[in-house]
Amino acid sequence: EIKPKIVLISHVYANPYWKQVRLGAEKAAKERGVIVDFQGPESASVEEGIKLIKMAYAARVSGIIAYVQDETRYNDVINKVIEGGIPLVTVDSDAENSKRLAYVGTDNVEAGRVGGREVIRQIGTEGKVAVIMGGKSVKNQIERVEGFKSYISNNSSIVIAAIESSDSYLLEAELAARKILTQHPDVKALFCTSALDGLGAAKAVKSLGLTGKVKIICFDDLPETLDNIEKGIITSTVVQQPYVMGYKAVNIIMDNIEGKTTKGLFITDVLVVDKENL
Amino acid sequence: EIKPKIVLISHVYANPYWKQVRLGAEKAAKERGVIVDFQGPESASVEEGIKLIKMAYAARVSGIIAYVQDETRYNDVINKVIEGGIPLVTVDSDAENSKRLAYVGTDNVEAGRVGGREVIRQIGTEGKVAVIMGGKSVKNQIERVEGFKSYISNNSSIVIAAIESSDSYLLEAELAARKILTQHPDVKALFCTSALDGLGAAKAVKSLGLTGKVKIICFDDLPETLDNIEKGIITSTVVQQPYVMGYKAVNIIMDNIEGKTTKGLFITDVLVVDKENL
Amino acid sequence: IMMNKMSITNEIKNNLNQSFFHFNQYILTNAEESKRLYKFYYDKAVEDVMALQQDSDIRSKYILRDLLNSLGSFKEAADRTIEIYDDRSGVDVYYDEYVWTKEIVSYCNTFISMLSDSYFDY
Amino acid sequence: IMMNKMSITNEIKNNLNQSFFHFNQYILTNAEESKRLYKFYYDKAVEDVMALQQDSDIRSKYILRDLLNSLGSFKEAADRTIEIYDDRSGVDVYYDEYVWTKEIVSYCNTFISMLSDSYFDY
Ligand SMILES: O[C@@H]1[C@@H](O)[C@H](O)OC[C@H]1O
Ligand SMILES: O[C@@H]1[C@@H](O)[C@H](O)OC[C@H]1O
Repeated sequence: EIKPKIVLISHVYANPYWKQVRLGAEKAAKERGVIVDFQGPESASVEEGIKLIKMAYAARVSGIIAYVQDETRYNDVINKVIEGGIPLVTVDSDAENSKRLAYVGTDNVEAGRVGGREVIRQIGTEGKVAVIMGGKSVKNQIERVEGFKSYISNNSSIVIAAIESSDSYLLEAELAARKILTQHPDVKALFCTSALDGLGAAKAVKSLGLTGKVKIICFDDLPETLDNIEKGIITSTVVQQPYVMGYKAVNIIMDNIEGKTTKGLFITDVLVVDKENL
Repeated sequence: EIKPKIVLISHVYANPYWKQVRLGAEKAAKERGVIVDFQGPESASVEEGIKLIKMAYAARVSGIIAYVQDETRYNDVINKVIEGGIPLVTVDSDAENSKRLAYVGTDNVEAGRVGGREVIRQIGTEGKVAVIMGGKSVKNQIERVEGFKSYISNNSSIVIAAIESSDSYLLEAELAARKILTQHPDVKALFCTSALDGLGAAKAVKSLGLTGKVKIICFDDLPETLDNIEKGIITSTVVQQPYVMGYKAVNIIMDNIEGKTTKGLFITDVLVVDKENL
Repeated sequence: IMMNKMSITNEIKNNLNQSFFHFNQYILTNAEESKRLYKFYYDKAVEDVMALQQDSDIRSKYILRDLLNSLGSFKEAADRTIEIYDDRSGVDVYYDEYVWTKEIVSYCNTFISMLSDSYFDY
Repeated sequence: IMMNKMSITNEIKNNLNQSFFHFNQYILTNAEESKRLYKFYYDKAVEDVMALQQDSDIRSKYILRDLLNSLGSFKEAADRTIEIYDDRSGVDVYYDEYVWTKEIVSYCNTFISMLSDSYFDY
């Protein structure tokens, strides 16, 4: 007999950060007697993300765990799902004004502040930096940049020379970094707000012979990111807890299915990792 | 053995206006020893339209006849096709600043003026009208509205109370008409700039009991349009020559394939049809 | 036997698209025969899904469940659209449900493609 | 015999997607083996198309021609990307050709779907 199914919809299907979210979700699913169907848009497309939520709703699945790219455009479909009786939990990026049952993930504004503090720790309170974000209309990216700008502004004279988007693709992050470094040769650090942005920046910095001259502070602990820290190409990274996000989100869904009203905010911590505490 | 193929890409695959363009193209194809592959987006999507041109280019077809939704976004792909050695002719809506070989179709600005003149002939030089267009970013729709506004402005005191878009769908045209007639009960005429807009307006006018009270001046001679003129629901229509467009476009492509340099503008006339000359 | 399953899968697609075609015709033309045919083809699509469920590997069973549920969602949305339309309400009243019905059809077709692909991989 | 054609069609899809995967890997990792495998799988996809061309109805012949030409366009664009990449140029130089290569792969997959559908309709 087949089991009830929870659909987990990521940001971009192939983005390697989401492997950990999936593993955590599958572990919880196994413990609770359901399965997880891992899905995601082929590209960072709001239309595709919304379509996957609608498909899961039309298919009357048992629960939906959804990433939120642009909450102004996600609110209606989230509400439709909840009003239609299917539990929905957001993960990694929230739609706090929707009727979603719960959010599990990083406080992204705070994480941006942590990144700002780290940039100051690395380069001091003067000079120019640039930002590579994983999408200009993507909720958690906007929040991280917001927190970063706020911290930088309140605690330094650092100037943000440019903000570019990678749309969460590796080659596009490298492209953005090369563009920044060409147009702003005096930039002292790159702040990279999604998992592949740091790796793209690392490729650009290395290929332009700027290793050690331009610092990279980024997000997440993909194996390649840690490897680049070891080699001194990436300076430090703000590490999240994707495995816990997946694990908790499934449990919240199952609690709700079993009649327990588990709702609200479940914020996971971040930790800065550099060569010292690698 | 299979024949060379010319791809004809319409505005919207299922829009019945394009049946005549297809028939004219197929007749010329038969005469010239090639086949026509009729294609079109499922919806009025610029992305889908561009994709079909790119697919035909990648497939190295013998020629492309392309409708142009938004020429600022079509120019690059048209240029790529021409530079890649495949003859491309635009039809019904042009990209005059691209490297397309030729354009076959209506002078849409002039056709808008013809529509403006007809509105004045029907309602006089005072009062309010509204416009339903087949897409707010669609080249030939923009041109028709531009010609219409210009004529109205220079020859009357008529006020345009609203401009809505149907995206070239029938139900959406009826929806737009109902919205206009609800919000502007003093509108004396609806000017409808694509083939299904007049039919949608007719459904709305009839269902709201406004037949004869609100005049409809529209485009094209679909059988249902002529039928509505007969019934007095539609007042008059600006008739184009889609069959000739298709026929001529294939011949231009074939001339170019056979070494004859046939280029430029091939403008087809319009004619106003009402109950008198039906 | 795989051949037979793929034929039935293709039939589901045809029946669904016929059902949707006739639903659309009903809304556009108010022809009673169209309402009858919309239901007729829907029922055929559901029968085909149930036939496939009789003999199915685990992966196809999950897809067939999604497909059957989505067909049910299509029927619900189409019936609601028709109900509002039959009440003589204007297009502005039934339009959103009509659009939602169209979207569900595209989801059903995606599940049908997934089903077809699953038969290849076995 | 239809079954065999659909199997070969499915193989074309697999071979193309493998070819693209290895091309992508080469660009991302510069691994020489990836360059070799990109070409290897491309050649297999072309062989499969030519095999189907041997025994084909008229409609499939048109689709097979489009597919074969599109595979050729994919190879051209991928080779150009690799050439620029091998010259040690930065991503800003080969990026557009890389994106164009990806787009062509999606067009090839559309022709493959059309081919598969054509076998059902006969
Ligand atoms: O949203 C994700 C983000 O949290 C991570 O940092 O990078 C990958 C994204 O998909
Ligand atoms: O562009 C076409 C236009 O010329 C006609 O009037 O309406 C249908 C459109 O597709």
